[in-house]
Amino acid sequence: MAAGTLYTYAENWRAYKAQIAAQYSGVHLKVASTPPAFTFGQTNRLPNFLNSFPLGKVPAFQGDDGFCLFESNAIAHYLSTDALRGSTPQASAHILQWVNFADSEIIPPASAWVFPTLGIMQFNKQATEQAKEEVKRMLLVLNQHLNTRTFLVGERVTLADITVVCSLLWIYKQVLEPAFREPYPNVNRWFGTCINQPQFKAVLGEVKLCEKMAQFDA
Amino acid sequence: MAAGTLYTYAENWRAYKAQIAAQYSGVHLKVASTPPAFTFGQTNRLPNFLNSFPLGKVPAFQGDDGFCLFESNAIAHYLSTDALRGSTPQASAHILQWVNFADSEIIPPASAWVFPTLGIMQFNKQATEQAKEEVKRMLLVLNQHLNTRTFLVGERVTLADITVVCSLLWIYKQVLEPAFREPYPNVNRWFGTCINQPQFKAVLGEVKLCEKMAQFDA
Amino acid sequence: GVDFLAHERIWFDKPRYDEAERRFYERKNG
Repeated sequence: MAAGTLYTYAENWRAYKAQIAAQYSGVHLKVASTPPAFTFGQTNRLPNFLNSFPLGKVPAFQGDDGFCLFESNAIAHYLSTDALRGSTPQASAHILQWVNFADSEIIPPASAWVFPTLGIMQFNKQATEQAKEEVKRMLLVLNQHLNTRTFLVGERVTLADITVVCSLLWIYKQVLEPAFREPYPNVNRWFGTCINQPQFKAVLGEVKLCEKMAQFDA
Repeated sequence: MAAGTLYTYAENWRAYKAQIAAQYSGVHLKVASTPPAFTFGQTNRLPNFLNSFPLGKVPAFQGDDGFCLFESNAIAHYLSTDALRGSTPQASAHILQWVNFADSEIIPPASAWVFPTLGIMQFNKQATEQAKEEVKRMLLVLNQHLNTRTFLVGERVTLADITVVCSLLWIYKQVLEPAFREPYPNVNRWFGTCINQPQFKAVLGEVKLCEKMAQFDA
Repeated sequence: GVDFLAHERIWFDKPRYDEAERRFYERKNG
């Protein structure tokens, strides 16, 4: 695949998926996240941006050859190696399974729990408690799966690991305090293994794990 | 890929994606959706089901070789041909883009609008009005994309078409009455083309388009 | 980054919809 530009705002966990994939594939990826290259809320509302990316959403990728792509999973997939995508049909299928798991089982409750602690959403006690239960259920499934596995699919990092790690970032940083995450040692081990891979570190930097569960920030 | 069994409840649009893909690939797919093969709410809570499919959700696929897979997009992908998945890296990326578009831009507002009309959820006027606006926005994007295209990606049916069609089924059958869908002629043309493909027809049967927008079913 | 996160489209209600759908189809399937 060709080199290109990834339009995004800074510290966008969705963009991290594509950026980490590019670290593995060696694709030269320019990240346009600050003025003058990209101003979120302005650049992505301009006609020429919307011509290429009709939803105006980021991350959005434009190859140096003009190829345009939106939806973060599609971009990460495009910038990946064959190994990241899965070297057999069954591996590819399992990778897609976990990528979809991240979107459907992790992101909704993780966001519902974390956003009020970041002060970007109203706090609702019932919604937060329900989100916590969903997160516990999800972590239990992951923990059982990772009982005898180093990575989610196969013996090496794949897009499954990249996607699920990026989807768990906010809760590991904001709310999964040590006592809360203690029942999921396999997930903690796997998460630590991944974020310490050089390709993850190059994008995420040092990930500081939650020490005390953040509460609603009014 | 091997033949296998798809566990689901009947008339599950998520399962249709996999079933249509199997029509194209010729994979022999047993659909277990009724007793005694499968009783939704019972079979999927049994320990041996949860061993294979830890979320207990359907559709769930088990190959005759024992290979287990959940998440409908992963199953549809696994049961597809290379042509359905995209014959070039760029085509594959665009297909993934539209598959994710379906999950993020179609399903949330479609569910919010349609569920009350099916008696699945309580009616909320504000949520319904917001959902209608989001559906209009989404249909506009699709309509513009399909202005000069017969299919979403390339010159033939791909997983993109299968996924987006199945995701639009509820709204085309329940709420997109003729006046509401009139501003989106390209989408209507494309939708009609797809549902009349033999492989779609074999799974969906005759799709009766909405004649009058369904209202809240108490 | 946090401010822009507020603009993200997240289906917060998804678990609620999944649950409603599950119950509906469980009832429908007896």
